[in-house]
Amino acid sequence: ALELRGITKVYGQGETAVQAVAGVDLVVEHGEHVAVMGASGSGKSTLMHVLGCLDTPTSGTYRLGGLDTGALDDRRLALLRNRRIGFVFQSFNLIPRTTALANVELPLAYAGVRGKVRKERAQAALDRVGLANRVDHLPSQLSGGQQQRVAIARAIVTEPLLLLADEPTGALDSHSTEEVLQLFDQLNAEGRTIVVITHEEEVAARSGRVLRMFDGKVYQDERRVGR
Amino acid sequence: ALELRGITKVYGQGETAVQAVAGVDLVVEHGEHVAVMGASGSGKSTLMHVLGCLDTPTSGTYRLGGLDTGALDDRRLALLRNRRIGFVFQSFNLIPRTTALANVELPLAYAGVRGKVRKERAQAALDRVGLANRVDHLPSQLSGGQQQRVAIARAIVTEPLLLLADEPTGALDSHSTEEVLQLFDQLNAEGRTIVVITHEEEVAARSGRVLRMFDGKVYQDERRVGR
Ligand SMILES: Nc1ncnc2c1ncn2[C@@H]1O[C@H](COP(=O)(O)OP(=O)(O)OP(=O)(O)O)[C@@H](O)[C@H]1O
Ligand SMILES: Nc1ncnc2c1ncn2[C@@H]1O[C@H](COP(=O)(O)OP(=O)(O)OP(=O)(O)O)[C@@H](O)[C@H]1O
Ligand SMILES: [Mg+2]
Ligand SMILES: [Mg+2]
Repeated sequence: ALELRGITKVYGQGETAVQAVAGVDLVVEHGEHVAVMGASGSGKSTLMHVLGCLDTPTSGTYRLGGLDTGALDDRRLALLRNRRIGFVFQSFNLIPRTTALANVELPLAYAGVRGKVRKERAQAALDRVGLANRVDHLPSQLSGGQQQRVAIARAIVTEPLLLLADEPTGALDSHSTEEVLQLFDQLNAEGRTIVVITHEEEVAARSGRVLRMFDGKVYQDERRVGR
Repeated sequence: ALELRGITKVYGQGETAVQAVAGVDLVVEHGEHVAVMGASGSGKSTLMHVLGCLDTPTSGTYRLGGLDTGALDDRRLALLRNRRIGFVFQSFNLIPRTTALANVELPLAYAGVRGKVRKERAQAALDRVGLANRVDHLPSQLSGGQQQRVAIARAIVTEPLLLLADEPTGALDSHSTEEVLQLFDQLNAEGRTIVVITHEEEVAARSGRVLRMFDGKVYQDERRVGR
């Protein structure tokens, strides 16, 4: 389970300080499929950075799978992220001048997976997002939607327990969007926890619960019946 | 008017060559508002790069406002772009470590607009996209939707005759999307030609004409009645 208590995140200081997250209490049980919606600048990506242990909160506590993340040093946080969490970032964050395949292999390399198995798993992940014929392309040689799908492949290749996806279908047409949503349904059915930030109602409709943010707070938390 | 005849764009060579645009004939009259839709990888961004003179076609001709772009050297193409075209790129292409204001001032600086007027115009453009209170933030200190809106402000600050926007609302919630679409309607009412790449039907619905691409070709060209 993910447990946030009294979480705030402030950027900057004094007059120009920005309260990106302004007090969030939240429990996400293991295996849930949650969507996060809200206005531009309302704190969604910042909240995801806290959930993914990429950013330490300014105040409050975050327990992930029972562990108090505030008590872990950087090295243990890095291990935790690599072993348990998959990220799809809002701007993809692919490594330039590095092939799609090498980009997807990276989290496996960090986890100590060996060359041959690593390549096979990366190839399989790219296959799952329909990019088998683009494995040797560099990010600059891929369309926007293809780059986004490489980012998705990289997020799932380690078979993470928690998938955090920030606007994962933002650059995709309806056909590719549907393929990605079915992939997420499949991963959720395998027991993985999924948190998706999205501004599209049709994407949010696929999750069992929708959180809505405004000015750094969660003002609505709605569970769907029968999911 | 924009006139494309027999336009192709091929990346790479031999076995691995990719026909990103595979034969497009198209006329867009001055003042039109056109949407371009199609599957991921179907050639939309590549087509936009040709329309914006950022990429020379592999074959075919492109006349922009009566000028044969194939006959212009790099310096004249750069001038043409700066004076007549505004770009919103799919991945924003903001300059890191440079404030939002400075990013928006850049096309004006290239056009030789002086410091005080330049700052005022850049400030006004950021105001139009609701970012008056973020002018001194760096791209890394802005949310995804805020970065996208800075890119839009930069695209309109030179008051271009042609606006080319690649997924300009991809990172925006419905409220910000509506504001941007109204801004585009306003620009179009001022007589500017607008070409928007989008995968969202609600965005395409705001244009007078929708082109649909697949495998590098335009397979459908539909004008709306009464627009
Ligand atoms: N520099 C390049 N080298 C090789 N192939 C390229 C290059 N740039 C683009 N491509 C390929 O050309 C095709 C069309 O790309 P383009 O970016 O125009 O697609 P798109 O319609 O904009 O897609 P999306 O909706 O995903 O943004 C893609 O299959 C892409 O892999
Ligand atoms: N490093 C930073 N320094 C200063 N302010 C920041 C920084 N990072 C984010 N912000 C501010 O925090 C607020 C929340 O940002 P966040 O990225 O979480 O929003 P978001 O909900 O993801 O928005 P979007 O839908 O546009 O992606 C924004 O107003 C942004 O300007
Ligand atoms: Mg965001
Ligand atoms: Mg594109």
